[in-house]
Amino acid sequence: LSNFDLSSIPVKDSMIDAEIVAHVQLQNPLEHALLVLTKTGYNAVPVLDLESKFCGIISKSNIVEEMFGIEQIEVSRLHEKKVEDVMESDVPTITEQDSLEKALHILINYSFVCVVDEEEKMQGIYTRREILKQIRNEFYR
Amino acid sequence: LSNFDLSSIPVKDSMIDAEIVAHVQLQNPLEHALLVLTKTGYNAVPVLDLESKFCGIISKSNIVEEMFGIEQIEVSRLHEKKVEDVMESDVPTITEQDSLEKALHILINYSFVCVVDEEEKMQGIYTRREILKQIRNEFYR
Ligand SMILES: Nc1ncnc2c1ncn2[C@@H]1O[C@@H]2COP(=O)(O)O[C@H]3[C@@H](O)[C@H](n4cnc5c(N)ncnc54)O[C@@H]3COP(=O)(O)O[C@H]2[C@H]1O
Ligand SMILES: Nc1ncnc2c1ncn2[C@@H]1O[C@@H]2COP(=O)(O)O[C@H]3[C@@H](O)[C@H](n4cnc5c(N)ncnc54)O[C@@H]3COP(=O)(O)O[C@H]2[C@H]1O
Repeated sequence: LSNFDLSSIPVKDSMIDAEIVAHVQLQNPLEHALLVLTKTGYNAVPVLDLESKFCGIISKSNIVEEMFGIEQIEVSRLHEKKVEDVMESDVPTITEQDSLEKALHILINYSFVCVVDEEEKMQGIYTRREILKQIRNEFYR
Repeated sequence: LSNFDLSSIPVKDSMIDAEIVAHVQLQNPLEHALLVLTKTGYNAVPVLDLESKFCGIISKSNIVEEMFGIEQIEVSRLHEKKVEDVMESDVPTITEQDSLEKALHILINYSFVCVVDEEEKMQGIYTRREILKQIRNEFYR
């Protein structure tokens, strides 16, 4: 029926290149990160350090949760805290040579996964939308 | 290799039942909607009317964009505006009998799709995570 084999296709061919991946820096204040997320329209983006090494993921949720004070929404915390204070650093990454099958397992739990080289520099991201398009093209072109 | 055929599997079997789908009402103020989204941890949820009919989707983005005033973050707008003022109403829906193939096409552009009956009442949602799990189980159990 189909010799569709995700384990033989490397991520490299269909990943979103680092150049067009919106991201923030470890040291950015949360207010800046929220602005980036709002302007780009993404719910979560990678966090890089000054050498473009992947450090984690920051989401709108991480930031908005920080705003909810005891009684009401408190915007001041957004000036005080930084990306590195609230980001999620314990997230899986893959390399360009890894297969779509490996990406599939990760994308069940994460809406995107960062592609990094041997020095942990971000080369791109691979998203659920990309893998679903690949699957649709294989089965239903 | 595999007789995996998404067009023959109805959504019904693997959808997330309406009972456990977080949602908000048309008339809720945005502050309430933001609290629901923050507490549940979801970036977007369905919007229902008083008869449980599906009306649209509201996302954290819709609400956070509303907060960005001319000079700074203005929380007051969240008390003034309602869910129906900022939600996205022009979104596709499917029925219980629709196939995973039909869901796949929609899930390329939306992270979830609402399942409705003939009266537009929400019966559940079908998500990217669900379809990716189904695909993984078919190919890589
Ligand atoms: N500006 C836009 N135009 C058209 N559709 C849009 C869009 N923004 C979001 N979407 C749609 O909404 C889905 C979820 O976006 P979200 O921002 O939660 O989650 C995104 C975001 O966290 C991240 N992402 C995607 N592209 C990115 C980029 N260029 N830079 C940084 N992060 C990105 O990967 C996640 C999954 O993305 P995916 O494409 O699978 O899925 C996207 C896409 O189908
Ligand atoms: N509390 C939690 N526990 C574990 N993992 C979590 C989680 N919240 C989010 N995730 C993970 O993050 C993905 C994106 O969530 P998001 O809230 O942007 O996007 C969600 C959300 O907008 C909506 N959604 C999912 N379950 C829902 C529910 N029970 N009620 C209302 N909306 C739901 O469907 C979208 C896609 O969901 P999907 O499961 O494919 O994908 C989810 C899931 O893999």
